[in-house]
Amino acid sequence: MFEAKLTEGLILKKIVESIKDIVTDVNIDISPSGISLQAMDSSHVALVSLNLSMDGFEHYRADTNMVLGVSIANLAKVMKLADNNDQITLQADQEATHLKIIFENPKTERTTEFNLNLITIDSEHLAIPETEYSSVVTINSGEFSKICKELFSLSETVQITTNTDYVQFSVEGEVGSGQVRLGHNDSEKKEDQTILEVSESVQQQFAIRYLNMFNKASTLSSFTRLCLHQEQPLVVEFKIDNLGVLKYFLAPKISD
Amino acid sequence: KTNQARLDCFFNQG
Repeated sequence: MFEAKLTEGLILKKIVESIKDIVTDVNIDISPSGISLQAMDSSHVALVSLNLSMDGFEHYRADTNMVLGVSIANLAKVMKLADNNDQITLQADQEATHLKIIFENPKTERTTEFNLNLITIDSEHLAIPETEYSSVVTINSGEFSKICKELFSLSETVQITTNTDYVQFSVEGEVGSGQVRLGHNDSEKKEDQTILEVSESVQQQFAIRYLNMFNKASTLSSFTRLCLHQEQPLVVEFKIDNLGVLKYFLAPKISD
Repeated sequence: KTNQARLDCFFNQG
């Protein structure tokens, strides 16, 4: 038996919106301590990893580990039934064939229920090595979104360079070339802060198209954390207050 | 010219 109730259901709605363009079918792992999922996009370039702790739920019960195979496209359609102020409850029996999703609005007394059919997914689970990232950049999520969006109109690829003084996003395309450079900024206004933690500088190139997809999660978190290592994929991380973390991994583009 | 790498090159199949 699994049951989890989230008071701020909008968070779950936003999570589904933030992953539905990247992954199609996903195995959701239920454990007594929380909910997690890991899935790659069809081209194996990007990976979504979500971890939600039971502590963030108003009510959480999972007697055993369970795997719930879900079509994210269909889950997104069901989530559209939810009002932004709804509480969301997820329920599944042992050996479940469907996931029951309940939306409740205590103010308007409206309740919506949907039984989403589960599917069997043969997915490859990748073991992600523990990595000490040599550059970690914490940046306002709205600002990072905007930078990626605007640069994409100029080039398909961005080169991210880090050093102890700044992080630089540079592009080169038919239109010309240029860069946005952000220095370390720990100003009193928290939302303006850009925090650089660089032990070794990194220079890598990435497809901006994917970054734009990841940035749909910027409504979940005021800050985006970019974790870089010269020999490793980029991690774009969105912390979800009191609940968990949504991470995206992106393989770099490599020069011939 | 750049080529897009795949995650499989970095992560092991678990």
